Amino acid sequence: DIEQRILPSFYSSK
Amino acid sequence: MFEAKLIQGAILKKILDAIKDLVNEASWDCSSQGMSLQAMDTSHVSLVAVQMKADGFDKYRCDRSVTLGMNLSSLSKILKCAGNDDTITLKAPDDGDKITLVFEAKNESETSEYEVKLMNLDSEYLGIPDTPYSVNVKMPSHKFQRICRDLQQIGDAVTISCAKDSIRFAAKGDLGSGTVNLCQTASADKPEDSVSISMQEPIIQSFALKYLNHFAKATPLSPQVSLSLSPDVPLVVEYSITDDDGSDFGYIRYYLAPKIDE
Repeated sequence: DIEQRILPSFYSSK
Repeated sequence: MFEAKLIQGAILKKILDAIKDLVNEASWDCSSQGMSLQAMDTSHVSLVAVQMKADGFDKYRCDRSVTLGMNLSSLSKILKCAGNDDTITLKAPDDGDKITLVFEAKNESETSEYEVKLMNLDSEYLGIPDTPYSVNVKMPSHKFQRICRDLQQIGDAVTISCAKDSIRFAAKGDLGSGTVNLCQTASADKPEDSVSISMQEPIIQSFALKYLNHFAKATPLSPQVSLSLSPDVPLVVEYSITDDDGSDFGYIRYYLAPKIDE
């Protein structure tokens, strides 16, 4: 299955 | 007091066209350096970052940093009232609840003035590290737009792969499949038509075409687009913003989280 990731799982909040 | 005047108002119209369908509300952060914006779409899959440098404006005054939160579709509607050749001036008092836009037609005595309400937005900012990417591709922006549009006829996702001196865009769906292969071009006769590929390691990644087609709305801003990819990190799609003289005014960057095979 191909899953769409979201950006906050790659970059942290600042 | 914040005041920014842009003789080539069309640039601001194009920037709004490139972001308004991706993010509905966002804050412009205005400082002595210039105007910038960072916002994610509601699903948090993509992010747009815009920078307009202070020295790219024909007049720029920002006594203290201000955050101008606004509904971007409202701003876009107002900017549609400006002609392509109009000079656009943005004005905001330090503690006001609205921004004023003044449009001046060239060589005419007509001036129009509009106001847009400001909003207090709880913006979430992401810290994006400035890291090197495995693959950097520069290609004509209209070609990227065409590829994304064509492949969305075939499927929802595009698989981008890069090896040696070529980049491949592939999609498949119920009706069949499609691939577009671009090779690095040798000639630099027309730099805006060139394809250049810099690769540290081969890569293969999949992305939702819906978002790439949103990003391609920035095509009128720049003849070239830059794609940066690394394994298992978001794709960066960058359009540099230049004025009619070719001076660097800033950029619009989009980040898109990959689709990953579980």
